Amino acid sequence: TPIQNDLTEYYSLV
Amino acid sequence: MLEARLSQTLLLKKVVDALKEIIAQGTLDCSDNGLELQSMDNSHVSLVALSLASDCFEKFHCDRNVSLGLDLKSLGKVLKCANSDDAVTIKAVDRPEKITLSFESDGKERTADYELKLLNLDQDHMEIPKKDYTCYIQLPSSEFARICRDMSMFDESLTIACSSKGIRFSAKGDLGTANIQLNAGTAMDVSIEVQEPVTQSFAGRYLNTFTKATPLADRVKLYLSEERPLLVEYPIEDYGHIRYYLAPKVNE
Repeated sequence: TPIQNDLTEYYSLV
Repeated sequence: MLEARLSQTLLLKKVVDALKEIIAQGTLDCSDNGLELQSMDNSHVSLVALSLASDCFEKFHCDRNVSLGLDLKSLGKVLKCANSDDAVTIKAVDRPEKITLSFESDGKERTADYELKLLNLDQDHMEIPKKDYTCYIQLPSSEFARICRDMSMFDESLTIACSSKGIRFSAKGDLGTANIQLNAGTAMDVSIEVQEPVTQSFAGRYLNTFTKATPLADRVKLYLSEERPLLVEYPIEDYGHIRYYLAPKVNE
């Protein structure tokens, strides 16, 4: 089953 | 200080309805240009970004940038006290501890003021790179809401496959399978632009939450690229938008 990725994998905090 | 007046509370009600199920609290950044809010949900799977330009307002005055930490459930409660066609004025002083919402009925026969305590929230602002997406779809927002609702009966996971042939939504669960194919056309007014085909899976419950913004816009825009979060955008007339970003599910 696919796992849910985290948005912070794609975008960085500023 | 901030003073912003909308001729109808309805817009604010719709905006708060579109936000409050995905985030409990958020910081509204007010500047001369208008209002902005960006916040991730608690699980860091999705992000919502609101932008409302100052010309959306009948009157807008913000001489110094001010950040308002809002509890959206509380704001929703205050807005329930107003009729949709009441005018609303939002006021906050510099370094505010509270905001004032004043509602006026047509003809000012009835006026009501509410003060709402503000929260001191940690602000995590995400940098979202401005890259082009390889698939861009526009469809009626009610149709998108219907697809998300129907698909979620079948599985928690919804797969979106976009190619030059059209866009296909599918779900597979204990009940069976569901497939909905939309092709570009004028009857339903679906437009599909594809540079490279994309297939990605997403959590249906988040998509369903995004559709709380349906009353804000007749049309919704979907942006997809392989290995990137989905962007679901609801324009707010010509004044701004609510954008939702959703991290895809990935196969291990």
